[in-house]
Amino acid sequence: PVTKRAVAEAAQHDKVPRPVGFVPPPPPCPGKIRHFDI
Amino acid sequence: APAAPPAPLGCDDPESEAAAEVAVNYINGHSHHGYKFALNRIEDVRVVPQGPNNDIIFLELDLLETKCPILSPTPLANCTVRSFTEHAVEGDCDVKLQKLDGKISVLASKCHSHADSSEDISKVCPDCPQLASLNNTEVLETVSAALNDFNSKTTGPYLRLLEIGRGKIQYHPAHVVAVEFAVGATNCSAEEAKVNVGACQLLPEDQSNFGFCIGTMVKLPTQNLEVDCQLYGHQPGVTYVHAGQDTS
Repeated sequence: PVTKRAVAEAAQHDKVPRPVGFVPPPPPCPGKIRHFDI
Repeated sequence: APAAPPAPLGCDDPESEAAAEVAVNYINGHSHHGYKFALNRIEDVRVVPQGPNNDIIFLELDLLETKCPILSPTPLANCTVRSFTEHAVEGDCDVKLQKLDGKISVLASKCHSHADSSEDISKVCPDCPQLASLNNTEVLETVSAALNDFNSKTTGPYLRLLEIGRGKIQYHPAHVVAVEFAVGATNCSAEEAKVNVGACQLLPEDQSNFGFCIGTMVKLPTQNLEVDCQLYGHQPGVTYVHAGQDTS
């Protein structure tokens, strides 16, 4: 049980910490709709 | 360390929008029928570098039909996009462009257009008139009646039909046929045409004068025909390519 917990915690710390309020950039395509979508 | 490859171009990046504008102007400039199209969405963009200051750009564009006939001198920016309930027509285009020393030009384009589905329109607007096929009998009859009516009353040149742009038929609450068609001025006055209409030919290219008519025939409850035609005046270099002579 100790090993499992340690791995879980380590894995947690490896993740890149995201700043609070991080918003991923919009996908590059498709672009914005200028009139309406059919 | 080698420089990181440039981030892929986004569909809303200024460079993509500049390329799309060149593409849409090219498409409208090389189309001879129907209406002008406006950009609705850049679906995809792909850049293939060819060397210094030399890129090939592949664009996938979503266009929407405007109310401006293709022969109209109205700038595209002033052309209203046909609304969803007016039975919109969408164009899908794949365009290959080259950006050489900062100048963008079209190498090839392929488009096809299709009207929105009748079901979609009916869902949103059950009583909205729907597009009919251009060889629908009621559409053909209404175009003929409208053009004859206009020619019988005009003091200007006798007009000949170039092409039917669209026809819509509504059945509720009244039976109405609405048509739009392109016309060309002939070398006859309306009076001369009454004598010998066979002699009335479209004006030669250096004097051509194209226009556009909108006609509405109310069939029920009582028959009533309204038509309005506007001529654009001579536009140097603007020619009408009769269907069938067109190049893809």
